[in-house]
Amino acid sequence: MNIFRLIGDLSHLFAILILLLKIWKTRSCAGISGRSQILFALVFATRYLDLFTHFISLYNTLMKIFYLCSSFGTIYLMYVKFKATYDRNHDTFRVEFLLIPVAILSLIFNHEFDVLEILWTFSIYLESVAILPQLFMVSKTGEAESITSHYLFALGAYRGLYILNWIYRYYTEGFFDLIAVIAGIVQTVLYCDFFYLYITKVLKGKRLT
Amino acid sequence: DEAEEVKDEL
Repeated sequence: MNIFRLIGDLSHLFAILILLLKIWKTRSCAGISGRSQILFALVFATRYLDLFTHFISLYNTLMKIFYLCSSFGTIYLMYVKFKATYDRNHDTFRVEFLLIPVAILSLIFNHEFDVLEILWTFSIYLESVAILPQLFMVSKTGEAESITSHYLFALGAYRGLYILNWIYRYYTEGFFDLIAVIAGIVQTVLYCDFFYLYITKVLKGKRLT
Repeated sequence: DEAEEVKDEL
């Protein structure tokens, strides 16, 4: 564990929490892509199957359980409890355009042709593009509430910090995971345009439009 | 059997 990894994890945790709190406090999930949330839940469900096979640390186990519960909780709030506020007319990104290529890629480019390993690879590739329905929704409606912008910033910052963590681990431990690094770079690049808007607009108190 | 790589990242 190094500082980049820790802040990255905390940023991820913070992103999930502000999304849940936003939905809970405003009793509304307007502006949030349910499709991205389903993809994230699928990412956690396919990646954290190792909860049943390996124990790494209490920190690792608790974080995994939190991510799993919170992502399914978010889906419950969006599709059941506050269903009426879900903006489905603007959430129209075709997720099969992500799921099918990601499934094929994970079958071809993986560390080992083994069920758990392929599912892990699938989750890494899927996570890198899972935000696209949300970004598509923001671009379609042409705006995002500040709280949604903070959520996106924290979520994007997390993988960016993981890249610093991988650079640090490469020099200190010789650790290098090509699949995670490439997917992590793709994931961070997808947020770049948003980061620019966030810094130039949202932090100056303007709405993201 | 070679040692399995344990994935400690989230």
